[in-house]
Amino acid sequence: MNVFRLCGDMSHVFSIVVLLLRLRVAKNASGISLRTHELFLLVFLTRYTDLFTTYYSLYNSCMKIAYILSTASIVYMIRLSDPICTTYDKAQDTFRHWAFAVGPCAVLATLTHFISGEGSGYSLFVNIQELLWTFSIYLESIAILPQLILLQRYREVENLTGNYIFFMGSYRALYILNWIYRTYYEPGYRHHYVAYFCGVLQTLLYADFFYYYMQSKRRGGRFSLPT
Amino acid sequence: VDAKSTKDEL
Repeated sequence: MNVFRLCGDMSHVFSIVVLLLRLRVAKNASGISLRTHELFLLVFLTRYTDLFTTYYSLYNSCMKIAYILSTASIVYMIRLSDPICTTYDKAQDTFRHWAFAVGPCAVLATLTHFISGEGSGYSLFVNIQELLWTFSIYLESIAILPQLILLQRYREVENLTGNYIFFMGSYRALYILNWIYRTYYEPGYRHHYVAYFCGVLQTLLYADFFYYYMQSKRRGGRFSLPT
Repeated sequence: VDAKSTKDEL
């Protein structure tokens, strides 16, 4: 564990807490994409199947369970919890996440899994687990898209929603620094280029948002996106 | 399954 990864994880946790608080306190889900959070839930469920098979550390296991439970409760609140669910604007949350996110990521994951020969020599179970892990890496990189597109529609960005996206983006940017650090200071550290590629892609998707977020913070005014 | 890679991260 290095300082970059710890800060990245904390940024991730913080973004989830900000969103949970916003939903609980404001009892309002407007401007929040249910589809993004369903994608994140799928990411966590497919990546953390190793909860049952490999023990890394208490920290890892607790965080994994916390991510799954908190994201599940966000999905639950937006979908089913009254009165929050009545404020969710389904008509605006239109990104076709099955066709343009889940489907392509499943195809890409299958292709890279077999081309890389990653699972050869392992049991079928491990192969499926590895395949799901690769799928989750691809899917995480673009899971924020429905939320960013929804934001473009509203233009005026609420403070808490803006903070949520800012911390969510910072998390993966800090992970990139963590990978560089580990490459230099951890002998025997094994590279997963798919994860690196997706981590950079994920961070780039936030770049535009970061720019306008910083500008609005500097001006100290309201945060709105350009047309 | 390899430890010491991005797989021991979150």
